[in-house]
Amino acid sequence: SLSKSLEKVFERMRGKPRLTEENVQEALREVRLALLEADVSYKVVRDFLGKVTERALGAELIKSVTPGQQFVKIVHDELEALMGEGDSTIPYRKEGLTVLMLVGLQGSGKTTTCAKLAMLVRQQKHRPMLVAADVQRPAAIDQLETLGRQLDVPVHLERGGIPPLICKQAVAKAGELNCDVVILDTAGRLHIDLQMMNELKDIVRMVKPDQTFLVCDAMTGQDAVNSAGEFNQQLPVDGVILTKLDGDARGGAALSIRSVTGKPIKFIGIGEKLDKLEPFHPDRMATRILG
Amino acid sequence: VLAAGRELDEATIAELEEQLFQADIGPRAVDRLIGHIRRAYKMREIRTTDQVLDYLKTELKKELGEWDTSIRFAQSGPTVILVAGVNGSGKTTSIAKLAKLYCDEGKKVVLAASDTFRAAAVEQLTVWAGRVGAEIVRNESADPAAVAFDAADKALARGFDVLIVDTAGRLHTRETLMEELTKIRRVLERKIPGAPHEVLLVLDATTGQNAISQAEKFTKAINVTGLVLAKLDGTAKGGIVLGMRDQIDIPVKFVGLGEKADDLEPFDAGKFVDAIFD
Ligand SMILES: Nc1nc2c(ncn2[C@@H]2O[C@H](COP(=O)(O)OP(=O)(O)OP(=O)(O)O)[C@@H](O)[C@H]2O)c(=O)[nH]1
Ligand SMILES: Nc1nc2c(ncn2[C@@H]2O[C@H](COP(=O)(O)OP(=O)(O)OP(=O)(O)O)[C@@H](O)[C@H]2O)c(=O)[nH]1
Ligand SMILES: [Mg+2]
Ligand SMILES: [Mg+2]
Repeated sequence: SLSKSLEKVFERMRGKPRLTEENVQEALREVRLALLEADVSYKVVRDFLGKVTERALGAELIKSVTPGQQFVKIVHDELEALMGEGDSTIPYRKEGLTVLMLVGLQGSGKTTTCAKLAMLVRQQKHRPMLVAADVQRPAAIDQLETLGRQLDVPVHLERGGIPPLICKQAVAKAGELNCDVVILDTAGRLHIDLQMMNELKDIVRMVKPDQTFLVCDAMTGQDAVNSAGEFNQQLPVDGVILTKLDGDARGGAALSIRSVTGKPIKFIGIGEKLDKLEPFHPDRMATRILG
Repeated sequence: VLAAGRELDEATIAELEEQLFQADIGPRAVDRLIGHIRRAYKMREIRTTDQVLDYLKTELKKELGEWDTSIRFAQSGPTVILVAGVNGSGKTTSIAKLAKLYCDEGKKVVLAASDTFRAAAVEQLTVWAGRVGAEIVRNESADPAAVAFDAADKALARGFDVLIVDTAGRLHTRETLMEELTKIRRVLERKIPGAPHEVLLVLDATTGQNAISQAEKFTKAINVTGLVLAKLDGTAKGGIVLGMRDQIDIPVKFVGLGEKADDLEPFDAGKFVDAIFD
């Protein structure tokens, strides 16, 4: 583990009063390796190491801990700070309809997460409606319809419809069904697919979502900065949901995504069942990434 | 993009290293490759940036060119292909593409809808079967191994050329789910001699270092014989398949280049390596 290898690095500097350039260099190499193996973006690692160096150099050695432990704490604290605050609230409107839209790459977990959010929304004493705005993936509408039935949550769908109009119609219908939260499930798409990105912009124009969540797979590697960066540039992304954290992926993508978008990670998906959605904890994520 | 004709220096090496990292090749493999470059430079084999790029590309193409990317067909009777992978990687869509490939060659193809867990998984495969001209064996209330058994039975009885088994996405860290996969494989082995002839692990090209753990655990459970690298039409380079060779060497047999049934190509080492440096 990183803390063990850092302990080894600093064993040799017992008795020195502060962390010096020389012994920090070797420790930084260990941190760099750990972060790259954890899939943190190459450039983000470089900037991060710069910040850690600044804090570490010249830091007075605390007597009650070893230099290795102190260095690990600096690294951990910096990482946690970068992750931002853990804020997992859904900003419901005081009156009227709250519209949530989920977007992201193919297979990231959007449809499943829409259903998970519906369950959460209901637990928070609101009345959700799911909207099947993916008309292209075979049986995508059936998938959301099935999940809605499992939850006993209404699903608005129009087979052969056009996504922006489906969303507009859903918002219009929500009141009749006594729903106050509308959750839009969109088709997976590439950030470099101009037509599909424009479709999302059309939906945004049509229904002005209160929250747009970018759904990202926790096992994403270096490409996370590209896709998340592009989605964030083209759409008013409010938050990120990181899925499949129930696996053994270190999840460095979390740091990359946070770095490139500046947006908060609001929830994490930790399983396929609909109750497997949890608030994001920056400290736990930092520990996981460092390994 | 490296400036052509530059003398090789530390700045150039750094730029090259960054490019390799961003392709998900991973720290250990990048170190090894940079080591080769430094050595080649010392031996005067390469001097300038374009020589370095050519050297790297040639070396990588040679490495990946050694992969056997063919599909092993049965000597007689149905060829059985078992498909597995983590959630959302692209299994069902890749199976549709493979089915189309074989249907277009005039083969009789049957699909086993062994994902009886996920919402509308069977419907999804059913739509694809209809689109590409393959038959499908499905039973939503059965367990995955039973569906695989029934499909193998039908493949034998009705003389199908190819049977492709779709399985539910699963994380390789879930022991019971991996055991379920092993059971599906065993059922196929007992039902059809030589089966499964290919075991394909579908990997999302955007996956980072976790692909190594996936490859190792899926191989342990069902002895993976080939990879399908899906979603290579995005900006991810899929370099992890190269990077992981030091730990586990599985050939990429096909790459997925889109969401339609004809968006599948056999793995081409030249194209793959060139794309890393684009
Ligand atoms: N283990 C695990 N699986 C998940 C999680 N979230 C989603 N999945 C699974 O990931 C796969 C893909 O989920 P979907 O909800 O279909 O993904 P999607 O983003 O809607 O896919 P497209 O619409 O095709 O882009 C399914 O097998 C889900 O059950 C999670 O947090 N953990
Ligand atoms: N762009 C692109 N999308 C792909 C490719 N292969 C699959 N997809 C998309 O990825 C998403 C997931 O594909 P599926 O085939 O449902 O994946 P899966 O592995 O069967 O998912 P689960 O059964 O839920 O684990 C769908 O939206 C597909 O259209 C590809 O090569 N390129
Ligand atoms: Mg979906
Ligand atoms: Mg599937």
